[in-house]
Parts: sequence; structure tokens; C-alpha cells
Amino acid sequence: NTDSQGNPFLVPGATVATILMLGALHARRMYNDKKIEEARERGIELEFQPDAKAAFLRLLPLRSISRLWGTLTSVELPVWLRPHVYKGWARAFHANLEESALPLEQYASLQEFFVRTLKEGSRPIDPDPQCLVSPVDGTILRFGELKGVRPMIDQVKGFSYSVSSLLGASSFLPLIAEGNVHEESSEEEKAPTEKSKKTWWRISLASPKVQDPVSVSPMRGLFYCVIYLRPGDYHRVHSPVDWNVLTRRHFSGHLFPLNERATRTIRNLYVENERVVLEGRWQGGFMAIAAIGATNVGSIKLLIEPELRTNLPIRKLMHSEQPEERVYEPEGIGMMLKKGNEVAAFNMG
Amino acid sequence: STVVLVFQAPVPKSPNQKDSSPEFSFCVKSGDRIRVGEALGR
Repeated sequence: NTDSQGNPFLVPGATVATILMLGALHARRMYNDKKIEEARERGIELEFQPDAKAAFLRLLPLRSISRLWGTLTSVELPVWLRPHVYKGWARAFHANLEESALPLEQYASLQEFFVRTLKEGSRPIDPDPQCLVSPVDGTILRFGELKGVRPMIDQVKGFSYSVSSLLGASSFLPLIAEGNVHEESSEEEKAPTEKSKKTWWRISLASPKVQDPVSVSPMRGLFYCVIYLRPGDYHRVHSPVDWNVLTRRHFSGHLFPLNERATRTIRNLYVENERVVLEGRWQGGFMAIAAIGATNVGSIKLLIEPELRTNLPIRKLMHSEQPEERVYEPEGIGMMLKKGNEVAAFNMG
Repeated sequence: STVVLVFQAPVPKSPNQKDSSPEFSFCVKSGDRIRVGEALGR
């Protein structure tokens, strides 16, 4: 009788073993994360340590994996199942369900839930006209002032990438590289020559402390801030200040993961990954935002340019008509965004 | 995903600067959790 039914313990045994293995992996991951957290609290800077796993990641078809992930997460879920899936996601990734604008049953798929909006008033904008606000929810990874003619941002201790590679051949960054930048004098501003109109401003970075004797504007430096969004965070991007967006650049690139571990082991992560850069001008001078995608969050939607598509399949990438760089009309004025306006959204896959 | 901001802003006064021109400074620390609309710097 036992033979004819096969081994009754096979399926339950395999199921239990799988659950135990997944539990062990999750526990190990949580333990690692805790170790990293404690290290950071003790001020121990994580070193850059490329390893075999990072090299292996370069061999994987990450874009196809990302697009498959997007296909899976866009599957419409039965209404009764939705709250269970989204509560499970919220528990795993510390998402705050109370703030979701809609009842959970109204998000047809995990992808829709991921790019959810929040209840009115959930994110009050700091009213101080002199302040620059966070464009996203997330964790502050690094920030500071950039100096020198080739400004570099640390990925982690022991490895950094250049701002001009991150933003692309920006209208002012080559001027830094050549070191021939200077504050536009009021005479030049009054009667802009063709060149100054083209670059619409130039800045003194080679020697930021030297204030142009003619212009009344204060001395200016170049600053940066890197903010990491966890899977459970609110994934819409807002405007950090009142500014004019003049140019949009899209770099198709790769889709490496952007988690803590990847940041410590994959070279040039932020400069290699697919990203969308908005560049323009605010009262303080130059302003740029780079939204960088990752394997699980490969798509970046721009509310100011809905037709832009990112995370395209390789074959489409080759023949894509969309411009890699777009200057917003009217040239030199571009699109006006108020502080707190919604600008873009990260989406799954 | 990650967002990187790069922006120009007034730099802190140099010792010999007399006038009261504004100066930008961050009001966050590495590792801080932050939300949309909260001040990064003033």
C-alpha cells in the first residue's frame, strides 16, 4: 500500500525544507544588514571590495531579468488576494500602508501598488524659501561640497566617480574640466554674446572662493547629495526647489542592483546604470537631478515628458527614436517647476 | 533606486568676507532617513 502511494512524506518534506532554507537565507541577510548598520553607527566606513559575485553580475542578462520582473509584477491580482500580497510586501520592506492614497484592493497589481501616491498632506513641504528639500523618501548615503576642476563623488571609501560622467557632457561641466570657468560679469550678462547665450552661464569653480569683483552674486560652490530608496519606500520624485528644467538626458546603460552590497563591490555603479538626468537652474545657480534605476526598479517615468521610455529591450534600444538628450522649450527658459511638484516616478521592471 | 542631486549654492563665508551674503549648509547626516519635502539644507 505504501509503495503504491509513493512516499507520503516527499512533498511535505520538500516544502518544509524549502521554507526552512528560505528562512535561513532571510535570517542571514538580516544578520548581515544588522552588521552593516552597526558598522555605520560606529562610523566604520565601508571599503570598496570588488568580488567574484560582482564580476558574475556583469555576465547576467540583467535587463531581461528586470523586464521579466516587470511583467510578473504587472499581473493583475484577484481583489481578495491584493491586501495579503501588499501587506506581505509592506512587512518585508517596511512600507507604510497607512499613507497609501487608495484602499489596497484598488491597486490591481504589485507594480501599481509600488508606484502608489500618498494621501493628501502626507509630505508637507518645508516652507522656508531659503531651503532645498529632499526630492524623495530614502536614506542619505553621502553629501557634501565638490571642489576642483574634476569634481568626484565617493561611491564608498576607496572608490569615486566623476560628476561629469554621472550627468553627461553637461553644458558647464566641460568648462570645469578645462579649468577655464569664471563668473559671468554683469557686462557679459547685459550684452550676452553668442557663446555665453549658448552656455547660458558660467561658474567659478576653479577657485570658488574668489568672488567676481563685478557681480553682486555671492560666492558659489557645487554641492551634492546621494539618496538611496529602499524597495518599501514611496517611489515618486518631487522638485527640491523652484527651478527651470532646461535639459533632459537619458543614459540606457546597465541595470545592476543598487543595494548596499552592490555599492561596495560593483565599480562605477551610478555611472554605468540606466538613469535620467534633469538639468537646469535655480536661484542658487546650477541644479541637476539624476534618477538612477536598478534591476528591480528599472523604469523611470517623467511626468514632464510622459512619452520617454526607459528599460527598453536591447533590440529596441538599438533603434529607439527617442532623443538621448532633449532641450525643453522655450530654449533657455525650459519647464518651470515649483518646490514639491511631482517630477518623476520609479517603477518596477 | 537612487537619486543624486548636484547643485550650486552660496558657499560658507571665507574668513575675510565682510558682507552678510547667504551661505548654504546641509542639515542632514549620512544614514539619516528623510522624506519628500523635508529640508536637506538651507
